[in-house]
Amino acid sequence: PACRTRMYTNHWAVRITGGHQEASRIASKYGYVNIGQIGALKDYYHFYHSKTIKRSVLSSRGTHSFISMEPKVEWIQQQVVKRRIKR
Amino acid sequence: DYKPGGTQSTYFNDPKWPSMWYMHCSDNTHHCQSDMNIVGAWKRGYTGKNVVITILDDGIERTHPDLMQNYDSNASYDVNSNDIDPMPRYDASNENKHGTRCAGEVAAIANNSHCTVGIAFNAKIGGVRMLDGDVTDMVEAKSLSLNPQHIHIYSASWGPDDDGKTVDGPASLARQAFENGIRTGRNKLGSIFVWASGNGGRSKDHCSCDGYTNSIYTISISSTAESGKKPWYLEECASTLATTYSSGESYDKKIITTDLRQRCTDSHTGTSASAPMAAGIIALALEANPFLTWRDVQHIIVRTSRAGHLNSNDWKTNAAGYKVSHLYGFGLMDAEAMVMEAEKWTTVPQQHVCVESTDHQAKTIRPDSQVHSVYKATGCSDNSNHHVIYLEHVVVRITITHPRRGDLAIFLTSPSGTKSQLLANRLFDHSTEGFKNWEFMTTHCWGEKAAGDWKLEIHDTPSQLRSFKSPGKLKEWSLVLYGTSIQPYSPRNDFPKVERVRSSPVEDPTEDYGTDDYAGPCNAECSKVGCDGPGPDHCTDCLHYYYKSKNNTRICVPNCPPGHYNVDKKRCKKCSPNCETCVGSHSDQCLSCKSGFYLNEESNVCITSCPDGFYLDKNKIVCRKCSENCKTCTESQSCTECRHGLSLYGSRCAVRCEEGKYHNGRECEPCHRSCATCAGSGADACINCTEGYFLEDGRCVQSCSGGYYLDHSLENGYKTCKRCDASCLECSGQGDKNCTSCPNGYILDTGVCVIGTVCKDATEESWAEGGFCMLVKKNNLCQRKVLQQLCCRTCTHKG
Repeated sequence: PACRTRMYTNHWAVRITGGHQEASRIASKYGYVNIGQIGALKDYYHFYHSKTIKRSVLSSRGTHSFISMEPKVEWIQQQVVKRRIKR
Repeated sequence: DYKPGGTQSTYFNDPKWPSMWYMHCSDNTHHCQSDMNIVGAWKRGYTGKNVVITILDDGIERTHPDLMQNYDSNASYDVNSNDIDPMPRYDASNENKHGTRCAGEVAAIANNSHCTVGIAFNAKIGGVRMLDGDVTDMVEAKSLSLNPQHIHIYSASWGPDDDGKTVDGPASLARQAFENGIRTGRNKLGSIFVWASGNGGRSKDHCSCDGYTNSIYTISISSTAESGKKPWYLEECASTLATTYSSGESYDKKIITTDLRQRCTDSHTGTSASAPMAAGIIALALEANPFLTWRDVQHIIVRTSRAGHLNSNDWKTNAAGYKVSHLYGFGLMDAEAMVMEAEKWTTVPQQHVCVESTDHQAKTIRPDSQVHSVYKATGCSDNSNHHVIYLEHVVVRITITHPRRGDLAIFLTSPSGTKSQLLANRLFDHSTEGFKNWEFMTTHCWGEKAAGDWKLEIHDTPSQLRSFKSPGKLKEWSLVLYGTSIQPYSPRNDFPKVERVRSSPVEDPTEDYGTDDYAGPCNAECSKVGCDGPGPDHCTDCLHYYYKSKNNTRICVPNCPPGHYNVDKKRCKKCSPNCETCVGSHSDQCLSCKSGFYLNEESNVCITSCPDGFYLDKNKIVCRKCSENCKTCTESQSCTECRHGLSLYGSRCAVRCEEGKYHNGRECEPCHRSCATCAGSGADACINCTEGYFLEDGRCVQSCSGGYYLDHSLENGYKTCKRCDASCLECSGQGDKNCTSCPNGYILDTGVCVIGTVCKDATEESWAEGGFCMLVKKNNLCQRKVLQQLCCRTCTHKG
């Protein structure tokens, strides 16, 4: 069987309560840039980390990972490339 | 103004309009079988106005002349670059043409003399650039939830790889985006997500392995070729809802659309053209009734799509009366039927979800065998909030371990006996992962009753040698039944059915749901008096006309529909059954006929074939009268049989007189003395000659003229003079070997006229080449092989 490796990006989806300002504050505290809300999904934000490898087969580890310990961070996920084909 | 019967064709000046067979096939200029009644919806006034659609793809060329006017920046975004401009990235291969092509199908401007015409040519169109970069769950969620209060319809023609081995679907964020859109989008009516069903022609993929198209939230659209045959790329699937046209084999006509760099294209579209076409049609329905919920739209599609000429060997009629197939869902979408249904639609009752958990006892799936599991469902009858009686979507959530996933095929049979294939074998899927809580969806039980025995079958057919030590296991499965606890259709939704091919699925029309006091806007066809609902059947009084449906509901319309006529100022009454338009209800008051019938121009009755004395006109609409002398004819003056007492002369019928006489219009007169029979006076009107005379080009002569020979074979018992072969001046018989003299420039050589440049024995002074022949002879040139040809065939080797 073909070995499908996960490809991690330097983008994160984060669920933070407390609004946009709070999200930006937490983002900057850990070196992320808050790109903004994810579409119409309330409390979900798009974070970007410029000092993380753009694409990697390993998920990112470092001090920025401690963001998950913030009380207002309910969920965080490093984004993985999904193969999508135009039909 | 709507003119029924397709007698007046729509025309746009866009250069590709005449080739857009899938929009106006019914005008009979194309030999197509059926279109999607787009023009019919347009004629009812729906062109997509105030409806917003976005294409989730690789961007949109917003400067394209066909898109510019309808472009909506609020329905657009560049997710890949995180800015507001979704212009595609241009490269040498034009890789990012896909979104622009899809957009043209939906909303290319009409009548701008540039390229093509979109199905909803007055709709607003946007594009999301999201496939030209790394696609992640977040990228998908951003795209699927872009501006859900502004955008009505999202169209996607992409998905997980169709390589026949991938099983993938929306992850948590995209899933939330779908749910969010359904719950809150379009002011809580629900966003409409249209999806291109899989594109697995080369890899025999199965679209149940694509979690996007397999979702209850997406309207999964499959494709058919112009011929109605299965295109090579089409994936069979129980979750497909309906079908639109797309490209097929090389000989099938193509779909035309806008292309990158402001161009126009008719290249192969695959399944991708089908989703935007469906999105365009849905836009027309939303214009007809902006209050349709996301489920109303799916119900309307189910009720109006039709099998038509679509070719599939698995069409079946489910217990609710719907014809459905794994290739095409409920069939080809019908825009006119959809807008008509939308106009008078009453919102379906609240959706109930009933999760029936079957026993969790694992069952072993052995190679070359089948596992059956039967579950007796109640449809959650003990819980009024979840009780499902009338089914919509049915989902089977399943966990299977298996050493080779591609060897599995799964079937589900409803209590009414409708069997759907949830998964087919996949040759290339070698995965050992099995299915973990994977949701398979079927639409095939739509309208059926939920309660009863549901049967799950899993077939394991090893495609290659496999270890028998670790057989597969059905670990658990559950049934998620979606539907309503009361009859979804108001009796109002049951008209018009005149054009429908299927019978009404309504089982108990008395089971209606109450109408509350209504404070919303009235339909455009209501007069100022008011209404008690949004549909044209809710008007207290009509602005123009009304007709009565089978259940006596009054429907307001701008013009009387086909098969009706104006009785007085406002009322439309039914024509006789075979009439399309009429001036009264009697069978002899038709003005035009329904398909399959022809109007008798004399009696104004619609008939299935023209009687004797009538012929079918060029347009195959009217039986016209033959000339009065004909019994049958192909045109007015072209008789094929004559009335009694008349005889056929060529294609004309004339009175039969005794031998040797003809009819001059009043009486029979003798023929010319040389004629035995004739068609008129004079020697030139002979049909046969008297004895001693021979017929020569309609004249009777005593001996054949120059250029004619006497043919001794008897024609109608008479000898005739026939014209010599064109090569002869005079002749003794037929053909080019019986010449007796030749035209100027030719000489006679044993009955054949040959060109005069040929020497005769190289001595005779021929008209042109005599000197040359002498020269040949003098110098013995004929002995030289190369020069023999110069003296033609009269040389001898002696010179």
